[in-house]
Amino acid sequence: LNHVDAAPVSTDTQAMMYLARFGYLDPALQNPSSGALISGDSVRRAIIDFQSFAGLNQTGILDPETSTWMSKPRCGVRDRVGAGSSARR
Amino acid sequence: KRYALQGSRWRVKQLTYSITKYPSALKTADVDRELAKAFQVWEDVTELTFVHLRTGKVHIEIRFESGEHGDGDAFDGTGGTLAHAYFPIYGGDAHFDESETWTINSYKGTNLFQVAAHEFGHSLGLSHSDVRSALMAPFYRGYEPNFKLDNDDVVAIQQLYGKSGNVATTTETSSRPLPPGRATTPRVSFDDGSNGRGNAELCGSEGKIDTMFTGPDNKAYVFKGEKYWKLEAEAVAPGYPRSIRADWEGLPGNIDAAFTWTNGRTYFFKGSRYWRYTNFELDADYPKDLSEGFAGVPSNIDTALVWSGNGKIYFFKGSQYWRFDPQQKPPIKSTYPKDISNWEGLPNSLDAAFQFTNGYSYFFKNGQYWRFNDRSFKVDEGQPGYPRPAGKWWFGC
Repeated sequence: LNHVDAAPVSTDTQAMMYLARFGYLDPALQNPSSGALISGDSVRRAIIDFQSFAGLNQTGILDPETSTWMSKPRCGVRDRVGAGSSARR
Repeated sequence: KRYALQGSRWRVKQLTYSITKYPSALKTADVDRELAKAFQVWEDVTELTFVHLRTGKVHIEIRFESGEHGDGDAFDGTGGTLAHAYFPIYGGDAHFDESETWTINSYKGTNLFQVAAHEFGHSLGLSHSDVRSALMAPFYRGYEPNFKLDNDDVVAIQQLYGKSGNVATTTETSSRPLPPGRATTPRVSFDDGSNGRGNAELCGSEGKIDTMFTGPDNKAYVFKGEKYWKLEAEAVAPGYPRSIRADWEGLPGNIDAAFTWTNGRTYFFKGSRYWRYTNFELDADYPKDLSEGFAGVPSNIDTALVWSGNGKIYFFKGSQYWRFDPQQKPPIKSTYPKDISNWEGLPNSLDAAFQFTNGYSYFFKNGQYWRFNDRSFKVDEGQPGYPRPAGKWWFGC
């Protein structure tokens, strides 16, 4: 392997933590035990937002391609610097 | 699809950096060379120049750390997050995950030069780009022997720092960015520590102030004695200090506290009375007694601010504070006053407190200031730590 991937993002919880960590969902969701509530629709929109940013098909679900991209080594800075910033670009 | 600017940038073109913690698996000289190459990527297309310092204060501090390393953003071992960096407004430092297998000119492991060039893009004010081929895309693409900056990256960085080729010389010698909008005046100082632009009374050992607030024009104002100053993005605004009585009709000197509320009106407090100004004009029927509108707030308070954490008004006096919520009846709950120690790290008997336009709340006492971290609900850590000298960081001393 050229570089070692971190554990794949394959479960909804892992995906939610990833989306929260990199600015697509409320940061409080990084901690599953925080008890923060989130609607399925919010998660779906966040996945679409991530898929759009990464240039993937915008299915709104954690499909294999999306899981692969969420597992890639990457920079720890959040992709979203404030809600709606993609629109401001 | 294109680049994104975070919103802050350095005001000087010559930036210094130091590597204060090296990875264990690479030679120091190799790391120095690769990181210098990574800065060169941005030097080649802008007016920026980067100087590697071995000691002393610098703009960008670089460290190789593993796991939790003090900034609340823990690394996660091999893979996953490789590194992160802070935008200029947050200091510009860059941290790399020591647990990664950092390599040079190799398809194995993770290429240090490429990741460093990306992180330094953040240190300069670039956010992530959704152009896949851009250096500022967030995902590591593996080693690229013929690496070249993408046009998306070039356009982005030149928006912030101009194009290369006409490198300007700079007289700025300060090694740390001041809070955004703070004075970056040249370090020409007079024996009173001022820079000759009207801030002498705010500098030196007498840096004590009466109050500080953000005005309806989003400028920061400092009141002390019979005078007041307006702080512009670059320095103390020309023509200040000015007389309070000359500009604020009806307002006395030696103010206790002031803040601007969401209605755009500015409230001043002194003794047992308060004044209300709309667009710098005193409203009719003012001053009023605190009991008319701020019942429960004691007289002779130390300071007050609209706290960035929840948008409520907080009054401080000695070792106690009161929370005032205009939407509540009564606005101050019976559980107040509470002890200021709840605001971890803040001293008693404050001089001033205010919410700056960057959303942070700052507290001042005896010429020093503290920045408060609303999320952790305690004084921010920062590098250097708090308290810091207010004169140097806020008043251009």
